Amino acid sequence: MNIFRLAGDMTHLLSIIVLLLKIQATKSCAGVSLKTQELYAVVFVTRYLDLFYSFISLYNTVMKIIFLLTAFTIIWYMRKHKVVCQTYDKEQDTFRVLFLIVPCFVLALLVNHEMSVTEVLWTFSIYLEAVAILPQLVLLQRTKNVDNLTGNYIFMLGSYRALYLVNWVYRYFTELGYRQWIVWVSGTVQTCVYLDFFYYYVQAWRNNERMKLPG
Amino acid sequence: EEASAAHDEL
Repeated sequence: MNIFRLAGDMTHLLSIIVLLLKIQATKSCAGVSLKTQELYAVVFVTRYLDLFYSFISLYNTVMKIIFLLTAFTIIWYMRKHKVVCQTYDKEQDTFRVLFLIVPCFVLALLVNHEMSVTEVLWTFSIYLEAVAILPQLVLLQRTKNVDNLTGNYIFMLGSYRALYLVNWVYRYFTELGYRQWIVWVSGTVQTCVYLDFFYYYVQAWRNNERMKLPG
Repeated sequence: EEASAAHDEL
């Protein structure tokens, strides 16, 4: 494992911790999209099925379990926690997730490495992760005001993906025959989804202002 | 071969 990959994973982990701390400390999930969080849960469940049949490293296993547990913890807070669930913007978070799930699944059936259940589900999770942030970005666009923690959460999620891109470039030059077209293309799409957000985030940071999205 | 290599990432 190279430093870019590790930095990417740590940024991903940190983004989740920031979101959980925000929810716990403020007892509020205002501005957070439950749809996006549920999509991430689907992504992790379908991707980490290999926990049952392959072992890569202790690091790998532990991280997978942490991602799964934290995803379900966040969903639990937003759906079941007495105080937190009342702060959820249900009326604003109306993205039709089937418009993401169905095309990703069809694409996974058509473009994959191997026509097996686990491999198709793994490929589906790669495609779905690329677009899973969209309900969150749409919610942000609707509610306009972006609180600091939600902004940092999304910024870190985007940074994690950008670091993975650097990791793939590094691996391409250091590992003989390393090629991952499905992962590379999806990862590039996923990073591009954040570009607009990055622009406004950096602008707010440079001007020392609270982040606002244009109407 | 390619498939298993991809699974070492998270």
